[in-house]
Parts: sequence; C-alpha cells; structure tokens
Amino acid sequence: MPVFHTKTIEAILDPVAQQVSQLVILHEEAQDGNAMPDLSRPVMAVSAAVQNLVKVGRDTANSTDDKILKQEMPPAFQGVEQSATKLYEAAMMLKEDPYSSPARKMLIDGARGILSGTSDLLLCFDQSEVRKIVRVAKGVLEYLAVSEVVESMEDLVTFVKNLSPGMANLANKVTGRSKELTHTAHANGLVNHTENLKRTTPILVSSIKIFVTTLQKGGAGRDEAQQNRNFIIGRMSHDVNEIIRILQLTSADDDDWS
Amino acid sequence: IRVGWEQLLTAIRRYINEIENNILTRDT
Repeated sequence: MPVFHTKTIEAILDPVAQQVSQLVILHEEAQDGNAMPDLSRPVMAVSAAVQNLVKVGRDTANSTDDKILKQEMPPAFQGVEQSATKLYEAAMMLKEDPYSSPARKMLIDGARGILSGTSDLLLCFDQSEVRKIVRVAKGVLEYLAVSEVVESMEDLVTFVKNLSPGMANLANKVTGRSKELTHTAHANGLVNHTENLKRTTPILVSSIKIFVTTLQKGGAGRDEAQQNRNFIIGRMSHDVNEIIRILQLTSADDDDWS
Repeated sequence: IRVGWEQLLTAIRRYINEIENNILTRDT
C-alpha cells in the first residue's frame, strides 16, 4: 500500500521524511553525549520559512471559494507553527546546555511536527483538487439525465454540443488525476471508467437519434428505443459515479477497495 | 550529527519554500 497518496506529495515530502527518520535513528543510537552544535541560525531560517508559509497559506485560505479547504487549513498551520516554536525553544535550550537530551528530543519532535503539519496541509490541498474534479463529474451526471427529454433532432444537436465539452473536460481531468495517483488499482479504475465513457458517448447519441426517429415515424418501436437509450444512460451514469467514488478514496480506504 | 542537523534544517526550510511556491500559490 503506497505511503503517499499522490506523486506530487511523494516527491516533495519523501526526501525530507527520509532525512528526519535517519537523524532520529542516529540520535537514538548515538547516546554519545557529544555536544550539540549551535543550531539557532538554521532554526531561525526554518521559523522564517514557516511564518512565510503560514502567511501565504492564510491568504490562500481567505481567497479560496472551497469552504472545506477554508476550514481545514488553519489547524494544519497551527501544527506547523507550534512545531517551529519547539525547534526554536530546543535550539535555545541547546545553546544553554549542548548536552541536554530533553532539548534533543524536542528538536526531533519539532522536525517531525513540521513534517506532519505540512503533510496535512498537502492533503488538504489535494482533497480540494479532488473536489474540483468531482464537481465536473456531477455536472456531467446531471446533463446525462437531460438526454431523457430530447425529442427532436434540433434538441439532439444542442444536447451533443453541450455534452461533448463537459465529457472531454471530465476525461482530461480524470486522466490527469490517474497519472498523479500512487495507488495503481485506483489509477487503473479511473482510466477504465473514463475509457468506458469515451466509448459509450457516441452510442448514447445514436440511441437518442433512433428514439427521436421513432417519434417522427409515429411511435413504432418507441418503447424499445427508449429502453435502449435509458440502459446506456444507466451504464454511463454508473461509470461517472464510479469515477466520483474512486476519486474520493484515499489509500486508507484500501480495504473496502480490495 | 552536527552536519546532519544543519543539513536537515536546511532541507526542511527548502521543503517548506517548495510547498509555498508549488502548491499554495496554485489557483484554488
């Protein structure tokens, strides 16, 4: 089961996470009693970076129209800020007493806290990206239902003109997302359902065409044509609903996926 | 350990800047 949900988060977070865990092991093994160096300068640089991150982050939270993101970001900032304070306090303690083991522990806690706080932040943003795609998918779902009121060739032309860009937009976004995911089964699921949609969209159009033709010819075969059209709408709605479901899975939901 | 901590703190600072530049400033 992949540790990181998307390749972007993996690329950003993994190198630093590796370094922290290596240093923690070094510290736990190296009960060497060596004096710790004066870390106040690098720690101040980290604190400054955290302050800047939080400022930019708060601006982003204020400007986003994603209410959930607006709610979820502040706690992540607090976590990061508190951890940066721990780093600072640890550096000050070590200046006083370079052998202080509580200060070492605090240093490690601070570094870990920054990682987990920023990881939460990255996940917040990632879920916001997912919500954008789900909105597009729901739009397509709603428009598929419109096909049931198409009863003339003109309506069909309008319907196709509206459906095509929405479907193309969804396919692009979902394909892009599938390439981001580290969980191959989720990624494959998205690709498969998107391929289904691409394949069945023209079939839907021709089924509506046949239905409209039966109306124009006085209704002979109308029911059968309607059933066929509805069956295809059902299939496509299923694919879109599956895309929505898979998009919202995190690796933590792995069990119900399997 | 000395080099380790300075390296790590520099890496954390760079990592935080990367989040700010690549993630936060994207249009939400």
